[in-house]
Amino acid sequence: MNIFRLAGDVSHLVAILILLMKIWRSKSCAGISGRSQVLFALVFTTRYLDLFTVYISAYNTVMKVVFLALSYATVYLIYMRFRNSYDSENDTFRVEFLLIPVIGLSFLENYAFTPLEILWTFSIFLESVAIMPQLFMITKTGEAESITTHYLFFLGLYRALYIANWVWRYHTEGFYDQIAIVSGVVQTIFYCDFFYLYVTRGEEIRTPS
Amino acid sequence: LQDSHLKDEL
Repeated sequence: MNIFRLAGDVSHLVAILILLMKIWRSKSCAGISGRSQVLFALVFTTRYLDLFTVYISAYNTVMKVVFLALSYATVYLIYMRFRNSYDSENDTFRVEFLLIPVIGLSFLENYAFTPLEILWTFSIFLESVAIMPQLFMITKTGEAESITTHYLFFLGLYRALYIANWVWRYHTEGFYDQIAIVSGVVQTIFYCDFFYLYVTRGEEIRTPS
Repeated sequence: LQDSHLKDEL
């Protein structure tokens, strides 16, 4: 564990909590892409299957349970509890355009052709594109509420910090995970455009529609 | 350098 990874995990947790609290407090999921949240729940489900088979550390186990619980809670709030405020009109990104290439790639590029490894690889590739429906929705509605931009900021920051973590681990322990690094860089690149808007335009973001 | 497959990262 290093400071970059810890900061990354904290940033990730903060992002998830920001979104969950926003929906819970405002009793509405307007402007939130339910499709992205379903994809994130799928990412955690396919990545944390080793929760019951491999014990790495208390931190690792606790964080996996927390991420799974919070992501399913978010999906539940969007599609069940506050479904009447779900903006299905604008949440129309074709997720099959993400799932099919990701499934194909995870069968082609993986460390081992075993169910657990392929599902882990699937979750790594899927995570890099899971935010697309949300970014698509923002361009479609032409705006993002300030809290949503904070959510996206911390979500983008988390994977950027993981890149620093991979550089650090490469130099200190010779560790590198090629699939995670390539996918993590792609994921962070998707946020660059948003980071620019977030920094230059402050909280409210209006995308040039 | 090795591709560690130990999934210790979240």
